[in-house]
Amino acid sequence: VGVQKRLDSFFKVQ
Amino acid sequence: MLEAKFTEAGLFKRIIDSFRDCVQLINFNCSEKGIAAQAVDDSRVLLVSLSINVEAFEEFRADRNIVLGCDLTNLSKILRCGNNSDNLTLIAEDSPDSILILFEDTKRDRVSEYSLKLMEIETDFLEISDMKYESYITMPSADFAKTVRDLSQLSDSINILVTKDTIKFAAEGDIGSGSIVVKPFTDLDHPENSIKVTIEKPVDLRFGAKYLNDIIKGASLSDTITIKLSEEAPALFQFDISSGNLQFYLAPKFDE
Repeated sequence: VGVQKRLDSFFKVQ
Repeated sequence: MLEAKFTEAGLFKRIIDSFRDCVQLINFNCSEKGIAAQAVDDSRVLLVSLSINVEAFEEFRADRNIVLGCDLTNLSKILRCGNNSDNLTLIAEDSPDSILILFEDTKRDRVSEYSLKLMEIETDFLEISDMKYESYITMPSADFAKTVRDLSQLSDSINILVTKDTIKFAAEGDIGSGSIVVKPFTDLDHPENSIKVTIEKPVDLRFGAKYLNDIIKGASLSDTITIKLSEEAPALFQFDISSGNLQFYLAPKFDE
C-alpha cells in the first residue's frame, strides 16, 4: 500500500 | 597519514554492523574532525550517514583528508577477527590502496594485524540541507526495535502517527491489523527509559517495514533513538554514539 518515494525527490545530488 | 585508535574494537564493529546489511560499498572520509561516511541503499530510499568525532577515539590523527573506499562485507570479515575488548587502530597512508587494521589485546600482549584492500567507489553525494521537522520523538531504542519487528509481521508498511500526547504505530495486512500506542513519560532514575514528544504539527506517515528493519540494527549503538518527522521530507532516525552519531534518512510512502 502506498507509493514508495525515493530520496532523490527530496535531496539535491551533488 | 591516518591513525585512528578505538579503545574498544567492539564499538567500531557495532557501528559497521548497524548498516552493513543495507549498503555494501561506502567511502569513509577521514579528516581532522574525525571519520564521516554517507551511502544510499540500492533502491535509493534509505540514506545512511555516519559521523565519528575525534573525541570518540583514544587517539586520532589525520594529516589531510583521506578517503577509504570499503566493501563492508570484507571489512566486517576482518573486524570479526578481533575481540570486542581489543584496542583497534586503523592506519592508512595519504593516498592508500589498502588499510591496516590492528587489534591489540593489551592484557595478553597479543597483537594481530590485517590489511584490507580498498576500492575506488564513485558515488554521488546527496546534499542534506537543514530540514524542518514537525514532530520529534525520543524513546528507548529497544522499544522502537520491538515495535518495528512486531508490526512488520502484519504488513510491509508501518504507519507512525504523532499527536501532542500520543505516538501510534500501526500496521494493517492480510492476516489482520495491529497498533501500539505509547505516551510521553519521564523516568527520572533512568532517563534513557523516558519517552519525549515535541510537536509543532501532528504527522501521519507511512514507511516501508523493510527499511525500518534495517534501521533498528542501530539499536545496539544507543539506548535511545531520536526520530524526526515531517510530511514534507524524509524522516530522520538517529542513534547517538559517545561522540558522533549514526543517522538514517528514510523516504516515506505516499498514497496514490
